[in-house]
Amino acid sequence: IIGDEYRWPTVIPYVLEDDLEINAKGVILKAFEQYRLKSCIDFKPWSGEANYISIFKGSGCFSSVGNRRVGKQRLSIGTNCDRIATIEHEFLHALGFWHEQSRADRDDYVRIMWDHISDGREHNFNTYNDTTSSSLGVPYDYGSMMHYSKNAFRNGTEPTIVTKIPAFSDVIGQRMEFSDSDLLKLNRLYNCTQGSTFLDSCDFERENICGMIQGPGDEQDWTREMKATGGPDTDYSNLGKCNGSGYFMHFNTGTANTGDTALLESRLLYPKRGYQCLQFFYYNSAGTSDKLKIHVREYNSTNPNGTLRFIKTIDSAPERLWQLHHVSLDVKTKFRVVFEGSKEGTGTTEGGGLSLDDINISETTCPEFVWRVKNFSELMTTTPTEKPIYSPPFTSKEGYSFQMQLFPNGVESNPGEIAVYANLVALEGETGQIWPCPWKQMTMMLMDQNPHIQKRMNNQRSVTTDPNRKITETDNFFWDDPRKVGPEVTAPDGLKYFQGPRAGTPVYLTHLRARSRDFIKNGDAIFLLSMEDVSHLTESQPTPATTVHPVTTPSSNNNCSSVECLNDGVCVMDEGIPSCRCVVGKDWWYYGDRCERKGSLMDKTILALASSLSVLGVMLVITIISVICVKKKYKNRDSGGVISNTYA
Amino acid sequence: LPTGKITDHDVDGGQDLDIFDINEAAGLDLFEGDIVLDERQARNS
Repeated sequence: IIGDEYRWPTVIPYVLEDDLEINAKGVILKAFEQYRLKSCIDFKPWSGEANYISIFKGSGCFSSVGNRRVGKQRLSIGTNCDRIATIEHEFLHALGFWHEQSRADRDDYVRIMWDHISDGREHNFNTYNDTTSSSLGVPYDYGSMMHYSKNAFRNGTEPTIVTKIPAFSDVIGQRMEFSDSDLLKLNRLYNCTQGSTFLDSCDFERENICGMIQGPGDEQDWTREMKATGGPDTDYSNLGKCNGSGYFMHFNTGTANTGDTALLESRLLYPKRGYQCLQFFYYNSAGTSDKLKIHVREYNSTNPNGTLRFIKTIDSAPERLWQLHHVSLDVKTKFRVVFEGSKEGTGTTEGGGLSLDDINISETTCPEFVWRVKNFSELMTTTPTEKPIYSPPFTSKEGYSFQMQLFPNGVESNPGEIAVYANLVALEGETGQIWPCPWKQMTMMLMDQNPHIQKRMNNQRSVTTDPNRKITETDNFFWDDPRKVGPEVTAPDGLKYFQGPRAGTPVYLTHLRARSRDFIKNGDAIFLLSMEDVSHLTESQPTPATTVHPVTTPSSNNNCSSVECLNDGVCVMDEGIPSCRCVVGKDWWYYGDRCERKGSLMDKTILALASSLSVLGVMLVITIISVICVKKKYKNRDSGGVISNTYA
Repeated sequence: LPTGKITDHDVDGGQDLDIFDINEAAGLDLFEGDIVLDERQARNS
């Protein structure tokens, strides 16, 4: 939408209203994290700002377009809207974006099938001219998450939108993640130069290796390779598919001496949050005792040359496979990430070593668990419908175990789509949990294995354990102890455990979309799983209605602590002076220094009517007086004169 | 795994509902399916 008045500040105040589902609250926070990672848009809990977004559970998913500057601007995340892409879509509206299909140049790219649109819904296919709406110089984007789906507003079974390039007919309407163009537009509109929580990404395709350096004090170097003797045969970014590209970094332990080390250090990074996630792909073709260790080199005023701090050893046996690893960091000052390869075994051989590719560093939390599904591409075609694959049980920080059930070829109700479910698990010897399991959010994310973390369009769904939910037609709680509500099962490796009821979706992802992008690489899919405690989200967030003095600075007299705004008004500092911002409704408003007076459209009408009648009354009185006076004047003249015929 | 049939919970009622389907099912007739207009915008549209 064109107009600076519709822009938000880059840090947007928000309120999560109490009526939101707990799962929705958790997913909203995840959507905020994607904005922070991929743009400069940040979100902060409301603390008295004049304008803010209040997210509530309405009867659907909806938003206004742009900052309407109405104080509390509402955005609804209702039932069935608690999907990350839906939430991102509604927030893109709030940030000032219309749907992609309403662009001025829309008809150059899609054909609107007017005959297939439900009666009365045609107006939804209007376009805006480029004086109202700008596409910011970004080409029409079939992959935008702001696009209608092809069947939107249809009256039968035929699509309402047909793409002029047929290959995109099933691409439009994706609700996975921001497309590259969505981000380009967002970042252009808000003048973003970098993601708030993004630090670095490197696929080693360029010779400058992203500014990484060979560390001091080592005996060997990491080298940039396309292939290494003893493996790997290709890089991970391109899998060797492109001539002249496909590089990775390699430390050849085969030719190194026992005790030799090789340090590879990232460029200098400047953290803001104090916690980071390092993610990389690692190929270990070295000896069983050779090691990869992760350190950080931290810089501060007392250590201007940096101090090396050990984080962890990557525990991974040699395998002919690029493995995904995550390392959580907690750095608060300027730093570098340091990869230390060390040759611990004896003897030299011709090949083998440690290799690194697709490194990403961001100020986000790491996913807790990685589940790699080998040959997933094949499993999608060969697995019968209704046949699940089970992940191993994973145990969260709070001691609850869970697993994921994956149906590569869907379930009965939706064959040919990928279905996913999560269930609680009780392993032998597990004790100390509270049952029914209270408010744990399980997230199942199919990773888009694009080398660059900001370009990934991961597909994810979350389910949350509601301790009050009951199993239909029984008195048992759905998320109760699996020993009580589930059968005992035995895994192929002999592990016995109890398996609770499952929650998830039979429409997680279509096969077509699963085969797109980099969801499957080298035939394998990678699921990133987590179980997070979201019980804190059951508590209310302070809102204008519950907060009388939202902004207080005790040390100053000239602040909001001395101002009381009535009728849910909000005190804000306006150029250093505290002033009240009053609540405004559709046809009413509060006003006055302390929002003590109420106005409404009806008041205005009455006032206008009263004024008109008063003026009419005054005019009537003046007219009557004038008439009387004139009459009187002529009457006096008649009675005083003698009329006679003076010429007679 | 030899599991017995246990109760499932399908989020979204097991349907792949898009934003526009959800709002239509809720009886909403919003501008372009999910946009709330203020008075001025509604007049223009």
